Amino acid sequence: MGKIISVSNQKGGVGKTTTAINLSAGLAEHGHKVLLIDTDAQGNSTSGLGINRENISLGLHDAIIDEFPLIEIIIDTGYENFHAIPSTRDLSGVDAELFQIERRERRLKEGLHILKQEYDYIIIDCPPSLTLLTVNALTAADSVLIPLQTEYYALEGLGQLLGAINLIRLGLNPDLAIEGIVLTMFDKRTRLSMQVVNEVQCFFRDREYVFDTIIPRNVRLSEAPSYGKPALYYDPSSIGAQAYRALSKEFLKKQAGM
Amino acid sequence: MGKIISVSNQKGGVGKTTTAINLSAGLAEHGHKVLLIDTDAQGNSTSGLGINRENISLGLHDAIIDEFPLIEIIIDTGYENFHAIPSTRDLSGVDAELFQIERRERRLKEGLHILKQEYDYIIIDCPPSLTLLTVNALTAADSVLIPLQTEYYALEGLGQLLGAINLIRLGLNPDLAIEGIVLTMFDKRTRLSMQVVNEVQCFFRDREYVFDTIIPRNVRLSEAPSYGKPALYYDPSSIGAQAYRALSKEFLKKQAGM
Ligand SMILES: Nc1ncnc2c1ncn2[C@@H]1O[C@H](COP(=O)(O)OP(=O)(O)OP(=O)(O)O)[C@@H](O)[C@H]1O
Ligand SMILES: Nc1ncnc2c1ncn2[C@@H]1O[C@H](COP(=O)(O)OP(=O)(O)OP(=O)(O)O)[C@@H](O)[C@H]1O
Ligand SMILES: [Mg+2]
Ligand SMILES: [Mg+2]
Repeated sequence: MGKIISVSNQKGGVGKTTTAINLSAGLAEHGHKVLLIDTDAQGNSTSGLGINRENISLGLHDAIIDEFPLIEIIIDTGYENFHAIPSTRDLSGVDAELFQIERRERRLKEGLHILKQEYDYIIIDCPPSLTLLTVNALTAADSVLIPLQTEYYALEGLGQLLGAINLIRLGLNPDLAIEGIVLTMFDKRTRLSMQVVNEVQCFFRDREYVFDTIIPRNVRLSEAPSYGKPALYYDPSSIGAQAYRALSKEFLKKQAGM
Repeated sequence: MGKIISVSNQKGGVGKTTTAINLSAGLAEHGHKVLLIDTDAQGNSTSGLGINRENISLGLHDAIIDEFPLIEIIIDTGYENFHAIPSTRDLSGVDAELFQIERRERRLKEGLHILKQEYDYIIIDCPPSLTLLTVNALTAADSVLIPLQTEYYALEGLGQLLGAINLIRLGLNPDLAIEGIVLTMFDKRTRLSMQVVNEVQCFFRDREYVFDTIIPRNVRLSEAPSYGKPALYYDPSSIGAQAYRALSKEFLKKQAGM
């Protein structure tokens, strides 16, 4: 039975998409069947995998609004064990449409029910902002992976995200767990980065899991999407790719220890 | 008569808040009366100015949903000529409420009508994602300032933003102009940064204004919010503060040339 993990943080630009793509690639490399779902209208996970949105006729919008079976819109990324559900441009109007329909927070959860049998991990890349689509992802998820940029605003926003997760637990998804916090874009030359790392590791010590693997700032990670490839394949020897491989290993160890 | 400028880009983490705060501070330094409005539930513009959200009873939510006069919720930042309208936590549920009410896209525009006489510039910091609150900001604005991080995903997302602006022009705000594109977080050591700068300057050469001032990546800009101050006051001699001062000058020259 597959596990659904939502990669979420309402703060923008913290590394959600970069983490979703490279963790998914890392898990697939270890032989696990992975499905990456792009719920962001920006479609960064989709283009970061080299999928051209203009060639796609059916996407997540059709599944969520018109209840088109999700299994029909799955795309093979070309990497072994790694499939994706792309986002299409019509996703940007989905919140307005979702507000008008029944079970609006549960559409994704219901759609994913069958797919849980087909994949070991279903990773959901979320948009910034706590929109109805993000609520759908948090309702469908077994756990939430929180990328946290080592910056002041990102740290400040963490409380709001944890509050939103607790709200989801109250009604829509009582069993929603926190998979852990992944520190991203760490720059060892700045005091600020170190301060954020220390604060997070101290504050969450006995509360939530903070991954030991810290993702450093590495230009190879931001170059990879322009080639439509996960960094793991674009530049496997880069420190960014190595960090995401280490994260995948640590993630799998954590699952095994469950 | 004051000019309303919305600082907007649905891509997350591109420097909207940092630009909104430091441009506002720069204009105020030149003697212009400035009002900065924080429409993001994250409240980064609010905390970046040292305003403690917990001490605020009335905020933008009350003005937009309950039509409370905006003039009553204005706060003095303590910097000369520089006022602010803070965001409060209840803003995160505002989209769901806005969907149910009349004139939902125009609430901010209507509220700002009186204030345009009081300020030279009203700067609106927008959240990531094209939510109903962002639509309100784009409907109220005379022009849109687009911070563009010198990264691949940010460049890719520009088309979507320009598309959204055109949609707003079709119905809600036919006179919405583009103030210009400000390149941010430029890192001269990376080829990617240079590529994005070249592409933007070439593509927009005869179409839209691209500010000559490019904001470099500078840790002082990301430290400043933890002290609750604009970088212009936190570390006036830093290259980040100097860049935003140069941007303010260029911006004012552009207004004068109108
Ligand atoms: N560790 C890193 N080092 C350098 N650049 C990075 C790193 N992680 C991500 N980036 C780059 O930083 C930018 C933001 O990352 P990304 O788009 O993954 O964040 P996000 O949280 O998904 O953003 P959004 O909120 O818009 O969805 C991107 O241009 C990405 O390529
Ligand atoms: N030129 C810069 N150099 C270094 N750091 C910067 C620069 N501009 C912004 N930052 C930092 O990068 C992060 C993102 O910037 P900021 O929060 O202003 O972007 P935003 O577009 O407002 O994000 P969001 O989409 O979440 O609203 C912040 O931590 C900020 O302090
Ligand atoms: Mg993303
Ligand atoms: Mg912001």
